[in-house]
Amino acid sequence: VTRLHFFLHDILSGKNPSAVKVAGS
Amino acid sequence: PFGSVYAIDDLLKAGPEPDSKTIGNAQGLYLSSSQDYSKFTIVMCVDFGFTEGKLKGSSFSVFSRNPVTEADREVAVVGGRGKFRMARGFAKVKTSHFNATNGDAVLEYKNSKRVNLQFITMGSYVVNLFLNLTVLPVFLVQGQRRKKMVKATLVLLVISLVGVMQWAKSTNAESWASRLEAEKENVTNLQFYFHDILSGKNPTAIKVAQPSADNKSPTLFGSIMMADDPLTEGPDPSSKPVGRAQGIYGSAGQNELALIMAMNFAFTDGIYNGSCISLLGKNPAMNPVREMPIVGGTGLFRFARGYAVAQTYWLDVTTGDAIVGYNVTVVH
Repeated sequence: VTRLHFFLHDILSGKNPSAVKVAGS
Repeated sequence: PFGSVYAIDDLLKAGPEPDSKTIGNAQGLYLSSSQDYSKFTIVMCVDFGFTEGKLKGSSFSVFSRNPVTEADREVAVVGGRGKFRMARGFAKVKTSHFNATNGDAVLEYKNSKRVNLQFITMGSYVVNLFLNLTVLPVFLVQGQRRKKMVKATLVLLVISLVGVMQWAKSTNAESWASRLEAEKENVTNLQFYFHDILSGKNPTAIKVAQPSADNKSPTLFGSIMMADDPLTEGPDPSSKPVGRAQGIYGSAGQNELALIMAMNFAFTDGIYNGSCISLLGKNPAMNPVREMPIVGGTGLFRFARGYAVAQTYWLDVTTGDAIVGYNVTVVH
């Protein structure tokens, strides 16, 4: 068993978003 | 927004602060999948890859529903590569920070994974051994304290163990569920070629989604393809067909050509006709050799877990057409 603890940074704003909408309204 | 698809290439960091140490990337797709507008629920097809320390080059795959608006949620880890090869597990997810205006979020992940779990869960004798190892020391300490007689303690232990085994078997029975003895596992190795044709009148993969026109990513970040690619025995397209690779792959890297692949390999040849394996993971397509997790299967490959090693045999850089050799090892 391996245990990990970390934080995911999901950035939709600004010039370099890390997540972009690719389909849908 | 039900039906929306997001491509992500999010940083994984050791802490919630934006300047904390980067330890990897989460690359893949979020699919907005709830029609209940009071809740925001997504389905994640995401590869969590690590770039630091002992886990550098290893990743695990999450394919799971994630009810984002709930405070504490759990998502399923279905496979992995590198140090997480054959992994199964789960992650506890908590929103650490959320900006309702722009949607930015920091999410806390606490993962637990068991690697090669089948060696513990398969076979009742192994389960009993596992129980014995956890129960034995308790009996031993109690026996010594009470009687100070090692011989008597050992006799008591044997009797107790038989009881424990019987109890373990009897408590498995429920009216709505049954537990069966596991059969012996097989290891199968498959070698075939994957033909991904984007050009011409009859492409086998077509683009079904992409970001808005003003997003000009050099890695085509966010483009999603639907594929129905032939699989053949040899690299020649006219060699014997052995199946089809059906599913989606999308560009999930902002700084590298990294495809998140959610594909089903359906075989049509010989005893494998009608059997399938499911692949979910990251394919850094420009690397000469890449590994991706096999996370399940049907037919002869029920319960399959394993890994696929892909090597590009031929690539037309102008059209993107490619022939890729796959060597797949599955335990099932």
